[in-house]
Amino acid sequence: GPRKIAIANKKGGVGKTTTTINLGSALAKLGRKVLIVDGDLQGSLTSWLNLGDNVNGRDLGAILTGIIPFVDAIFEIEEENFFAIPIDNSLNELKLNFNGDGGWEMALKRELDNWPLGYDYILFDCPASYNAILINILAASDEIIIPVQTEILSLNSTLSFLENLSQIKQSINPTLEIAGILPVMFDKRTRHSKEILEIMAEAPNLGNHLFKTVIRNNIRLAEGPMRSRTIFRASPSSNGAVDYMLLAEELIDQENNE
Amino acid sequence: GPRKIAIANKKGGVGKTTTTINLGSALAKLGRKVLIVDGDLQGSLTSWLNLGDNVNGRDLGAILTGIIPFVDAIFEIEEENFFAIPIDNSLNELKLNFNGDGGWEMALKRELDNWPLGYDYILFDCPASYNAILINILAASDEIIIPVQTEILSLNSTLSFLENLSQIKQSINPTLEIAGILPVMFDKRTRHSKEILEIMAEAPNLGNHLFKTVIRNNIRLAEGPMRSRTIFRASPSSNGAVDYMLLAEELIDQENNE
Ligand SMILES: Nc1ncnc2c1ncn2[C@@H]1O[C@H](COP(=O)(O)OP(=O)(O)OP(=O)(O)O)[C@@H](O)[C@H]1O
Ligand SMILES: Nc1ncnc2c1ncn2[C@@H]1O[C@H](COP(=O)(O)OP(=O)(O)OP(=O)(O)O)[C@@H](O)[C@H]1O
Ligand SMILES: [Mg+2]
Ligand SMILES: [Mg+2]
Repeated sequence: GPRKIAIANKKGGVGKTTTTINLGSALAKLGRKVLIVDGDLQGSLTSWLNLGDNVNGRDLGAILTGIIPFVDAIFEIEEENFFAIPIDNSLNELKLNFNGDGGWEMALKRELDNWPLGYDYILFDCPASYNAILINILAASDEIIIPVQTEILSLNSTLSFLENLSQIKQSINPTLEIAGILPVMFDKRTRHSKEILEIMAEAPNLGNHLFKTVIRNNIRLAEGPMRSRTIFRASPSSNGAVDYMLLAEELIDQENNE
Repeated sequence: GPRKIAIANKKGGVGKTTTTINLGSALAKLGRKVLIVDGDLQGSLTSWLNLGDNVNGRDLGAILTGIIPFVDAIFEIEEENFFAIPIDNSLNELKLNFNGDGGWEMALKRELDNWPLGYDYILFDCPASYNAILINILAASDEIIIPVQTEILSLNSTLSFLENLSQIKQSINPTLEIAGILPVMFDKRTRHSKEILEIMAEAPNLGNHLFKTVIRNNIRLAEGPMRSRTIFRASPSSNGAVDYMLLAEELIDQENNE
C-alpha cells in the first residue's frame, strides 16, 4: 500500500505546509501518485491550493466524523499524479474531541485500511497542536518527516517533540518510524544557522535521522502560495525547487531499503 | 489594574514568544513592572528563561486547575521589574480540557480578578492552537497584540484569525480590544516582504490596527535564546533591540489614550 507519512513538528512555522506541498509535487513529477492531506484547522494547505470555496462538506473533518468516506473528499489539483484533501477551517477544535467513545483515535486509520487506494504516497500536513486530528494522523501513518528550522527555539522544541513521539509510539502506534529529520530555512550566511545544524548532526536520536538534503532559506518558497503555485511552477530553477527535488529523490531511494 | 495583553496568532512561528520576552524586557527597562506568562505547552518561553527545572508544580497549569494561587507561580528573572510564570510542558493538552463544569473558560480570569497584583503589564505568550489554555487567556485579557510575519501564508492565517476573534469577543470576552498588529521579520531586501506589508496597510480591519513600529528580520533575535538572554543582553545595539524598544515606547504612548 501507499507510504503514509505525517509531516509534523510541534514547533510552529518550520515549513510543515511548505514541505507537504512541494515534496508532494516533486514526488508526483518523479512519477509517483501522491495524495496530500490538510490536517491543520488553520487550513494553510487548503488556502494555498485555493480549495476553500469548493469544500462543501467534503473535507478531512467529514471523514473523521464518519459523514463521508475517504475517497469522497479527494480533489484533483492542476498537476498530474497529484491530489489533495482539504479541511474546512470553520471546524471548532474543541468540539472535535470526538464524543469519547472507544477508538476515536483510530477513525482515520480505519478509513485508510478500508479503502484500497492506488496512491504511492499520502502526505499529511500536521498542526502544531496536540489535538484529536494530530492523534488520528499519527495513528494512521507509518512514517513521519520532521522539519526543523536551523534556529535554537526550533531545535529545543524538536528535541521535546522527539520525546513526545516515543510516548505516542507506545500508546497509539508502535509501528511509526522516522523517515527523516529535515533541516529547513538553512542560511549559510549566518553563524547561528550553521551552529544549529552542527548541533543537530551530533545530537543523539537526531543526527542519525537527518536527511542528506538540507532545504535552504529561499524567498521563492515563500512567494509560491501567492498564486497557488508549487515551487516548480513559481520558480523552477530556484534553490527551493532544487532542494525539494533532491529530497524527493532521497525519499524514493529509501523505497529500496524498505 | 495591569494591562493584560495576549500575544497571539494562530499562525505558527511568527514571533509570539520572541515578542513576549523582548517587549516585556523593554517595558521593564522603561520602568514598568512586567509579568510574562508562558501559555504554550510547547514551553518555548520557559526553556528560553531556563525555568524548566525549577517548576516543581508551580506553573500556569497548576493555576488553571486550581492547585495553587496565581502568585505562587511567579519567578523572578534576572532583570529589574521583570517576572515570569512558566509552564510544565509535560501537561497533556487533551486532558486539560477541564472536566466540563461551568465556567472553565474563566478559571484564569477569576484568579486574576482575585489577586491585587502590583504589575503594570501582564503579557501572555499564546499557543498557535485553539485550546483550553488559549481560551482562558483570551477571556482574562483586555487586549491582544497580533504578530504577523510579512509573508503570504502568515497574512492569510492572520485574516482568518481576525474573523475568529470577533466570534471569541461575542462568546467569551466582549471587552477584548486589539492593542495592535505587529509586522515582524520584515526584510526590506525582498519584494515579497514589502508587498505583503503594503497589503497589510491597506487591508480593512488590519491596516487601522498596525503599529507604527515594524520589527525587522534580525538574526540577533534568533540568537538571544542560546544563552537565555533577551535581545538587550545579547545584542543591545542591534536592530532587534532598537525595534523592540520602539515598540515598548509606542505601547506606553498608548497608555495616555486609554
Ligand atoms: N526554505 C524556506 N525558505 C524561506 N521561506 C520558507 C521556507 N520554508 C517555508 N518558508 C516560509 O516560512 C513560513 C513558515 O512556513 P510554513 O507555513 O510552511 O510552516 P508551518 O510549519 O506549516 O507553519 P504552521 O506551524 O503555522 O503550520 C512561511 O511564510 C513560508 O512561506
Ligand atoms: N524579527 C526576527 N528576526 C529574525 N528571527 C526572528 C525574529 N523574530 C523571531 N525570530 C525567530 O523566528 C523563529 C520563530 O519565532 P518564535 O518562536 O518566537 O515564534 P512563535 O510565534 O512563538 O512560534 P510558535 O508558533 O512555535 O509558538 C524563532 O526561531 C525566532 O528565534
Ligand atoms: Mg502549516
Ligand atoms: Mg512561541
